[in-house]
Amino acid sequence: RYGIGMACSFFEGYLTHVLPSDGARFVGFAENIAIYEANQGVVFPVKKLFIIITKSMYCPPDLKQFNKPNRTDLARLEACESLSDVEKDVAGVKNRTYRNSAYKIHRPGSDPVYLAAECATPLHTLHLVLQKRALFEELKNIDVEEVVNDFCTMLRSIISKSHDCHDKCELVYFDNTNPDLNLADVLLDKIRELE
Amino acid sequence: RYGIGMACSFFEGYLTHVLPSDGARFVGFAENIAIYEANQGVVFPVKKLFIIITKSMYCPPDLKQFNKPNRTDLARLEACESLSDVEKDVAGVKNRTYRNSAYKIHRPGSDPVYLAAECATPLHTLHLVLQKRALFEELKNIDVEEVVNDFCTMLRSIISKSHDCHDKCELVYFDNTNPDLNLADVLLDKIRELE
Ligand SMILES: Nc1nc(=O)c2ncn([C@@H]3O[C@@H]4COP(=O)(O)O[C@H]5[C@@H](O)[C@H](n6cnc7c(N)ncnc76)O[C@@H]5COP(=O)(O)O[C@@H]3[C@@H]4O)c2[nH]1
Repeated sequence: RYGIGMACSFFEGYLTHVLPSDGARFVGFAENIAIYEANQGVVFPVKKLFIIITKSMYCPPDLKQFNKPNRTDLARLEACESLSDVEKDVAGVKNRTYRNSAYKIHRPGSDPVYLAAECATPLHTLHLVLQKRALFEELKNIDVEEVVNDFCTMLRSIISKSHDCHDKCELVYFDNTNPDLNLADVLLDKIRELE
Repeated sequence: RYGIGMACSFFEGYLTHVLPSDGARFVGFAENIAIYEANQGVVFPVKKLFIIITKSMYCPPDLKQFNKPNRTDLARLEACESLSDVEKDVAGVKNRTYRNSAYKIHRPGSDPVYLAAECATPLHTLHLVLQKRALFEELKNIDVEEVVNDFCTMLRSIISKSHDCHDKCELVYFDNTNPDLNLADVLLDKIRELE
């Protein structure tokens, strides 16, 4: 089942590289945030990676594209400089680079809030695959809702069992098909819950 | 089926980023090689990305690990400086980096041969997943031979139908469980066939 396989490869091919310390060159995600805070003079109230899972699997290149246009009364996301890269040799690729993004959430009448966030890329890739019917005929009978549910359930299960990763990331489900929801506010609520 | 999904996401989530020109910042793979040749003063007889698929799905960090130790009579691989990075915003990750490796094949008594090569990363990731039974119980009944066959067949089919990618990469199946085979020689044979 597609969602299950995607969750396994997302965890093993990515989260294991960027979240835990590798005992050598990479200090681990929370420390990477601490280094960024010191260099940039900012504070991240929650030092975890927020992984956003959208209902339709659509993920824009930049999270700011989820902001509501012309609504200065609402919180909005803005990308900042990225966290430090993780570089390692992987499957014949020398110095493959893994890079996480930092965003700030501007709040009307209040200080900005910083966080590390991104969408769950495998869902974005599947979203693109499903748009190219001719190339990927074999996958045309996929049920999007089932894939997203399987992906979330499997990923939560793997993360909770992983000693190295369970306390280093947060899955955030976002119904991007609901025009009344603002991602920046969904993230602020999640941060308040975790602070 | 796992291999089919992996081939689709490998193509859509990776090959489409590194092989064709994006009409803007990235000139395309063959041009990326041409730029490298000019800067480094070397020649790549075949200007395609060689994607190595191993029988056991095991992929070492560096292809030199497939060389035969203490055999100076055999061709061997050595990593060189990488090709130029492709950077783009993807699914909320700002400036995600895609990097391909260049290798030279040293031949006893002959000039070295340059090529761009790497293993098929999804197979490597699945290989790691299958080693962690406790975390990934749901996948324990996978048949490795079926997954590798499905992956190769599907990937060949997608690439052949893709106008942008079909002439920019070569799949190389390598039986890494056969001690008589030397990857450097398998690649040299492939290059001679394609020159
Ligand atoms: N050789 C190679 N170099 C790359 O830069 C690269 N990027 C992706 N891939 C492979 O293509 C396929 C599609 O990628 P996608 O991004 O949808 O899923 C990726 C993605 O969701 C996540 N991931 C991996 N690397 C990164 C990264 N640098 N930033 C964010 N997410 C990442 O973890 C999944 C599995 O990664 P891999 O198991 O390494 O193999 C992938 C995958 O098989 C790559 N393969």
